[in-house]
Amino acid sequence: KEQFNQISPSEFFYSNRDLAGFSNPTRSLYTAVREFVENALDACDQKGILPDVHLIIKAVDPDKPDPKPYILTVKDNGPGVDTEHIPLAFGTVLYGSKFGLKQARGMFGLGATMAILYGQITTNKPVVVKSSTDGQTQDEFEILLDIQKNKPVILKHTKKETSKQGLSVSICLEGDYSKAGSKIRDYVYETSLITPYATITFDDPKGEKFHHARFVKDIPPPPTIIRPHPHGIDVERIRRMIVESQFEIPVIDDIMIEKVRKDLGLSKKNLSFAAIMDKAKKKWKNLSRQVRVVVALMSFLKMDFEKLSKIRIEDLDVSNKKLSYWDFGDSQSKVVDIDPESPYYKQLTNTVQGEPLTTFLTKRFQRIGPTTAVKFAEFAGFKPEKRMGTMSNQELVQLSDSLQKFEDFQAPDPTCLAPLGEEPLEKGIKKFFNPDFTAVVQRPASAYSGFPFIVEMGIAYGGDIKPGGPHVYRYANRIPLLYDEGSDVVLKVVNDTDWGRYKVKGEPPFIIISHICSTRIPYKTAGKENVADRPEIERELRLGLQFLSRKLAAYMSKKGQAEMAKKR
Amino acid sequence: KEQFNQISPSEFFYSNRDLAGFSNPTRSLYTAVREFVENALDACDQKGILPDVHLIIKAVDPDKPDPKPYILTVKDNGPGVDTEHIPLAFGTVLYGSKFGLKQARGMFGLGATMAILYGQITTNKPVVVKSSTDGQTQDEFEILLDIQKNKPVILKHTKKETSKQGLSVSICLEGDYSKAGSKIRDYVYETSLITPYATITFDDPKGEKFHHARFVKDIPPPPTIIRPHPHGIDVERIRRMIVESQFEIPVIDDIMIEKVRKDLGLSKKNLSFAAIMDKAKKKWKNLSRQVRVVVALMSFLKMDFEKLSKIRIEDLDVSNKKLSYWDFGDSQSKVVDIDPESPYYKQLTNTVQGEPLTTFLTKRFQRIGPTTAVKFAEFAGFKPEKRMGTMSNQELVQLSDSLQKFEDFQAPDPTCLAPLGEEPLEKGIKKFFNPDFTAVVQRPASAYSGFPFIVEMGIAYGGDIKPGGPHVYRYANRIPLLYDEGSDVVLKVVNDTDWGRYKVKGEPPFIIISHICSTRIPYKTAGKENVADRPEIERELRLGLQFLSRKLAAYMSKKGQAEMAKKR
Ligand SMILES: Nc1ncnc2c1ncn2[C@@H]1O[C@H](COP(=O)(O)OP(=O)(O)OP(=O)(O)O)[C@@H](O)[C@H]1O
Ligand SMILES: Nc1ncnc2c1ncn2[C@@H]1O[C@H](COP(=O)(O)OP(=O)(O)OP(=O)(O)O)[C@@H](O)[C@H]1O
Ligand SMILES: [Mg+2]
Ligand SMILES: [Mg+2]
Repeated sequence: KEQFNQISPSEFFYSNRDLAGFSNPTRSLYTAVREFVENALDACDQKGILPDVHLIIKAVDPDKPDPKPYILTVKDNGPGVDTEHIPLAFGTVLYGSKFGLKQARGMFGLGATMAILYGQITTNKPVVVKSSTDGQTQDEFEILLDIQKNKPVILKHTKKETSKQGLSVSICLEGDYSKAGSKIRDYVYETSLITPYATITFDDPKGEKFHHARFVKDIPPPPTIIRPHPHGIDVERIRRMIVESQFEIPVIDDIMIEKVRKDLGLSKKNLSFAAIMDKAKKKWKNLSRQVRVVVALMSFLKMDFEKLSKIRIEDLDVSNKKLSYWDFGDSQSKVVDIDPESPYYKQLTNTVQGEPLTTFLTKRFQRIGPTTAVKFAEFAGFKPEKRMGTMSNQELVQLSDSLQKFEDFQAPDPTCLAPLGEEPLEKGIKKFFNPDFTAVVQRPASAYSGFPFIVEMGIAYGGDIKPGGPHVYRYANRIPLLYDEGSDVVLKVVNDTDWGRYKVKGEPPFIIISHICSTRIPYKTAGKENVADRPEIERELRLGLQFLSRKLAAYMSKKGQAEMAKKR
Repeated sequence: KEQFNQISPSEFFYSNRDLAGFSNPTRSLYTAVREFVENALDACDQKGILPDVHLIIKAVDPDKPDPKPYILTVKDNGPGVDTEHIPLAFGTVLYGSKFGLKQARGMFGLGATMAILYGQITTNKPVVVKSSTDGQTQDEFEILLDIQKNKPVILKHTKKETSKQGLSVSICLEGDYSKAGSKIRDYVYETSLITPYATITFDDPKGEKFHHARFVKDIPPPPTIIRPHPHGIDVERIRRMIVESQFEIPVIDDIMIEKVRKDLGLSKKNLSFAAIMDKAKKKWKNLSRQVRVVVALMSFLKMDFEKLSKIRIEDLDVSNKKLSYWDFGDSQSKVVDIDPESPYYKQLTNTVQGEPLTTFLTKRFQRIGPTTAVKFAEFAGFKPEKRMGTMSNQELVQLSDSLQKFEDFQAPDPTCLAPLGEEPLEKGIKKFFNPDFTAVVQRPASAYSGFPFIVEMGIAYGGDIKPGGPHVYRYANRIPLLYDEGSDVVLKVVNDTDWGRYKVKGEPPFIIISHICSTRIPYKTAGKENVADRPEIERELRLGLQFLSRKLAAYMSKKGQAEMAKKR
């Protein structure tokens, strides 16, 4: 007999930690650094705080050979995390604050907890999290993970005074700094290049300090969540949007009646039905939707508050224009007709049948105006006033397909994106590579599957750059990607380029930098190592690289001429 | 204020379905085929049934252009799934029967549910599962997924008579057969090559039938779960093994007392304490562990059954040799001393303190004999009789590290693996490629991180093979891998080979086939597209390829001489 089991997501990622970048002590030390540093930068970005991030790696016993236990600590001056969220944020997999559609480094709710998990299973030590959200009180937690249940186990929790806001997380994990060290140092300076407004300090196990002070003072605006774009839609997403947009008939209990009386200013008075309706008409503009629905129901029931408290609404059948209720006084069900001519009819049907299609489109999606909404309705084969609550399953699919196929929607809104910008990118390249030649370009915003993205690229030659190029530096949402370049879309584009055509022969000293920022980066793995070759992204990279390669060719040409001139 | 959310694993894979191979209609149609066919083959393998797998893909509306809805059905003659497990197996992510350590195609508990999820979000249609475990009654389920809750929603469940055992699963999903078709046809014949004892039929949307009859009658033995190997260990795994091996002090309630009386043959008699101990001594060999512990406790309490029913055991403090209990009669806690000279002392301490280290090793791991266990204890710095329940956290880490570092353990046991075999591999290559030259090799068993694996490879030249080689065919646990070869360890090894040295010039007509089978394939993604370059696996592939390349070189040399002779 087959033995079936349900495993928790932490159990899944524990058994398959390669999928999240924790395959061995070298890679794991690197990934743990990445996950904590990126959390610190995300937190500061979200609150508009110029980030100060301090990374410390110390060997527990420096004389032992690698791999061995290290203590990894990352401190930031960010907003910290509230007391009640700390154990879950760090002790639970698939728990986080970055699931919404916005440009952020984090997206899975997985990273910090995986690093802590890896530490725990290699050294049995709990994570220590210290957080202050107000610069006065600091929470200090010692947390172990219950991997089978995906729950934190709080070993210790103390509060004490502090003078600094921010968060510090510290784990003990088995790592191999002798192998991971150069990649970690690269990660640190590459992060500084793409995040010039952040100050990053790294104290390494050998006692060396790497200090990258911020060289730019303007911080990008905090990322904002945007509404979805129709091209990224599927039936599940539409269903959920309809459920959100639909309004339940409120339960008319004493609390509800009290609320209606209060909003109508009738808490103390016991007016007749007619007087109540009159008062409601006067106050209509300021009534909440819930109260309006109750008033509408009262209008059909022709009841005052006294009578209303003695019944319970059973069903609202819009198509047959019947409202049924249970009368507690007579202990039986009763039915009233709903007059479609009544001014309150619309209020009730809106509630049950949902919004009209055009309202659904303009309100729930980004950048759909009323004209486009009507045009789309025609294209999709629906009446513009079709109620969302009356869509059959077949019609939902028809709507979903049409939303993806309609060509006249505006492109996804890129104003929620925070690219680095051509000037800071050039500044960073010059700072770190001191090249003889630099060119940068920011491509116009584009989109894949409804997600807006912007590609920025840079090319540089000579100076301190080592031969053996092109050396490719890849970034996604300001995260340096240092592994698995072989299956990344950027390398595909670089390797497809015939560099000889651009007068670049042999393996000369030049670098290519690419940065893709989007509300959703299509990573190939949960370890965020490389980006999938979505056609739209590949296209922007190609166009960007062509543009830069021509500039490089022009430079190489001049350089070649200058050298020829010298020889003569 | 940051808004925190917990998402379910189905929600995670819904939002990140690229990670599981469902990135677009072309890829998704392929991956869905893969997941269902592999489930069918796993199920038959597990029960020693020669598999008959029938794959059907039909366009819902053949005249529409791709991408469009298809109905994908996979039927097998396997053992089916029991009624109570069907909704969870197909409607829940991270639910399955293949989490144990054995060679199987499935390992994540994800595949079938993801295919069903993709179908549902593109066409809003439920999955139809028909299953018969006895060839007499068939369950038919229509299931929708609650993606947010990771639960199945059963729309319909009927039972009817049937004459065939097996399972059929059918989904409606948006696919692109015009683009995925050739990969699906390749997948089918490549599966036949590596699973020669399976008959696979494919009815494609154009009405074509591809029939691959089995060409071998022997089915490999069903995969068996093996014990872990010390080299794959971590602290979490050791903790769990200790918890499993530890025995709780049984609760001594009336039910327990009744059981002890029954096992001692004293249900009817009310003997004195001394007489009970006497009887226990006589029956000792046949008493269960639970009963022995109760007898041991009674020996220290010096109580008969009557008195025993009036107390409750509170604590057993072995280090201080004290047993404390609550006396209901006097309403107070009492303590008795435990005499370490007593023959029952050992019984109690075993229970609380767990097994000795040497027993833990020989019983819980594969292939550790008593001598090796003692040698290891010395290496790790423990007394061989050290009780597992008395390990401190520091000692657990010391044990875990030592288990990974000790060099004198036997290699992991490969007898649980089911490689294809050199002869069937050669037969399959000849059947499908009709080459002029073929060579195959099965490398000796090896291991990575405590997981045993076997590499088998084949090389073939000429015949029906198209030029432009080497064409590389990769397999892992009998699954053909058709995507992302660029980041697969096999391509790394093939591309590192200087084919000119083996007299293979240009892009000649030759193929290389590799098959890795293991209790755990180190896939890089949850979509099972490519295999990570673990050093041990890479080494075996290199040695295998060297061996085959030399044989190819010898053939090319002969071939070259023969052609020269012809010219003269
Ligand atoms: N330094 C920090 N300051 C403030 N909040 C933090 C910090 N580190 C983590 N968090 C919070 O903890 C949550 C969980 O972090 P975690 O890294 O596990 O997931 P994530 O960042 O949301 O996604 P990803 O797995 O892609 O990194 C975050 O969403 C964030 O809200
Ligand atoms: N055709 C089938 N016959 C018998 N059992 C099946 C069949 N298909 C699926 N199952 C059962 O359903 C479970 C879930 O299948 P699913 O494909 O989701 O996960 P898996 O095969 O265990 O792992 P993976 O995600 O790696 O494929 C399987 O473990 C198996 O027990
Ligand atoms: Mg994170
Ligand atoms: Mg499966």
